Amino acid sequence: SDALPVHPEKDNKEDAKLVQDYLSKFYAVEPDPNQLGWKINDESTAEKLQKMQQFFGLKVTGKPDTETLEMMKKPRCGVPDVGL
Amino acid sequence: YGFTLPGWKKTKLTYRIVNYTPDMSKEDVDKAIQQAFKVWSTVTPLIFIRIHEGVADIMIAFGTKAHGHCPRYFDGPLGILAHAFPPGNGFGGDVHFDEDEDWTTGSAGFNLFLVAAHEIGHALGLSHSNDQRALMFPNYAYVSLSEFPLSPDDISGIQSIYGSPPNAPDKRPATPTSPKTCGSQMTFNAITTLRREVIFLKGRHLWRLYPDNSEVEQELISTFWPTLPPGIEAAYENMKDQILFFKGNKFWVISGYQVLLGYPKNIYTLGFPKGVKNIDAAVCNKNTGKTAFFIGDKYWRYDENSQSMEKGYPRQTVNDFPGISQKIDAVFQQKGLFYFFHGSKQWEFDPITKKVIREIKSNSWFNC
Repeated sequence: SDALPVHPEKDNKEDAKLVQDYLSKFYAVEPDPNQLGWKINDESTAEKLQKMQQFFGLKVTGKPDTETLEMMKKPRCGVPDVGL
Repeated sequence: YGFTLPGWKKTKLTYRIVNYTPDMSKEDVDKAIQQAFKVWSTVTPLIFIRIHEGVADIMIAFGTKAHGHCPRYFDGPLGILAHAFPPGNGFGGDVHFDEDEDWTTGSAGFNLFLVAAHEIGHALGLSHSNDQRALMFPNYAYVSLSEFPLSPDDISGIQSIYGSPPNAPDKRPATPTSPKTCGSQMTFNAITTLRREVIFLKGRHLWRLYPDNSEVEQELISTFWPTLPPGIEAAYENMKDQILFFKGNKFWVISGYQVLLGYPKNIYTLGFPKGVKNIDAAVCNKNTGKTAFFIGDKYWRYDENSQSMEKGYPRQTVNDFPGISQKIDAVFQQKGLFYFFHGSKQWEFDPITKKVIREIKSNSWFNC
């Protein structure tokens, strides 16, 4: 068939990057912008994902399902959703 | 709601617009920012004073990607639209907008007033709310500018930091004002019947009326259906005593005032192609069991019995509904007749004779 070749592995890679970027921006504890130094945030990706799903009222699976990915693609504010 | 204490220690705060976006006139940017501050001064004792030089408490700027010494970066078009920092010195209270976005005064692109009001909420000490109706919800959602943008959640949050305004409540509304149904330019986003009632929706409000005794009840949509978002775009009552609400490419089904589980679903499950992004209006003809979905100047027809989209659609609306040539805001059926709404007008249409019977004002149902 002349259907476009599907690259599931590419999509998965892009989705995985989207998830990592999103969680590191909005679900990692942010250092105070006026002080140098970092707070190490050692929660796992699954834990952060569950937090995000809980915040947005999604099914809390800890996995990047379709509706979670859709929510992550929506234009939004850049302020983290958890502890500034 | 959430907040980061201690908030500002003073009630008079200064702000400065450091630079401008080329997307809008300077006057429109000034006005959008000023209106955004007014939203918060309406419900708190805070007073905002604009300065044009020096360092203000709240410095407002447009930038892209890595901008100045800001520790947070922007990401090009879409994604992150703007950010702000909680009260404090240095970056504290500052608001930055991503210049890679399309900033507007209307519903296209991203409305600067709405995003600024959200970011100023952060600059005053609020963090994000997980209440989808709140202005402080993280995701962007356009709501009609005739609506007061703060939800009860936002107001509770900001007043938990600064208290309510000192003036007598009748001078400054501590609760959101709602559109006046008898205003001469009253328009509606969606209208549906529900058994003997007719429900009019606009922004976050709804009005329920019984045409026979013209009694009208106004409520927040969230009072009845907390999980429905504001800004519903279309609604109709099907043949099974259910109402369907549409916004964007999603729809919800309400049965007996309960949102059915598993919703929202995509409108594609009804048979729309991916190209359809939203629906303007919808009505089910109870005499035929066929539902018309109106999108722009065309319409689709859905057979409620077979639960499938009919072949040969979309068709030009005006061909099958002569006289209905404008984009339709809302439509409903009452006593066999259709009522099509566009702006502040409505047209009474007889689907049997296929004739417009008369043109009336949109709010004629409210006995203004």
